[in-house]
Amino acid sequence: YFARKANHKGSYSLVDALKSKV
Amino acid sequence: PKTFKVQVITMDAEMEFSCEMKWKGKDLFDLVCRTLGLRETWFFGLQYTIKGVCAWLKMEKKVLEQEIPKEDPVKFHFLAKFYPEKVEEELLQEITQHLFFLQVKKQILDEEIYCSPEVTVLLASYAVQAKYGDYDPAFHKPGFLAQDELLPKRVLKQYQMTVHMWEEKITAWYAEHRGIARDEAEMNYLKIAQDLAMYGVNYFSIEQNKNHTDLLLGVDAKGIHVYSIDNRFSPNKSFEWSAIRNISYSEKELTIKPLDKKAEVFKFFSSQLKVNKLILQLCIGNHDLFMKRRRVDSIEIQQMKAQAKEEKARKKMEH
Repeated sequence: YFARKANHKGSYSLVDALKSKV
Repeated sequence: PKTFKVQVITMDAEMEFSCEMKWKGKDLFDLVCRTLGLRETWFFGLQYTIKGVCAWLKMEKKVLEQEIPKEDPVKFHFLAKFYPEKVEEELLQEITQHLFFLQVKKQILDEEIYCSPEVTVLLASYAVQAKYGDYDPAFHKPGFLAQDELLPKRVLKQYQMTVHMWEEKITAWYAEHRGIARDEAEMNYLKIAQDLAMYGVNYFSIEQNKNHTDLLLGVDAKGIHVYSIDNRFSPNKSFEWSAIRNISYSEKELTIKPLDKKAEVFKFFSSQLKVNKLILQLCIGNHDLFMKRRRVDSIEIQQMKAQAKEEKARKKMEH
């Protein structure tokens, strides 16, 4: 759910993080 | 193995460690926690400053591969990075409470957290109870607080009161706290402090795309908030963690996508890429704790809660 595509880009999906912890 | 020296500064101590060159951030962090006897490690981090920007040591990366200041010893501050939503429910160990108490007290005295004069006096009285124990007029003679930093400078300047008058005011409250043990006094301090508007918020200067209005972004235990530059107390806009779908950055731009697909996507620019990385790191950490609080406690937490309860009962008996 946290993805770093390049050194200057990052993304965090709260929805995916929640799904993975349920 | 080859080593390098590290100095770690906590709120009340300085320690020196020899680190192996290959150590990851986690290795050093765990060693510090073990040395302190701290188990509620998830609130804390090792902070350093690089080119005027504050940063936190990453756990999974080698210490020496991070952009840390080139000094000998390398200096880190061991500080709370994340705050609980409710101190009385989440801070279990006495050491954790004590470190939070010291850190929040410093933020209030340094005016990083605004606090009204009335409340600063009440907070000071709890800090005095924690330090001196029960008030005893035979022992605590006028002037006994002369060496203690108890109130923010702004408050001292705001009123035409002598040091003696402040001491009297604080002592009047202090005398009311008779029978409260050190850990209780510190917890009472935190319970009041956590209701202050600026408590636990990490603020960042941001610019909005279109009209270049300067704003502040705040990240805390509950979510992300947007403030006008001149009002750090009440946000114009708030995104609770449970209402956010995704947070992403590209260079200096950061985007918050709400869960509600019809709601407006919030885009802004921060001053540096480095700041965006820090904002996202704080969001991930806070969101992780937010989810953790809403799940069943782990065995470790259950044990710690039971232990804390026992300890409290034992202390109360002793007291």
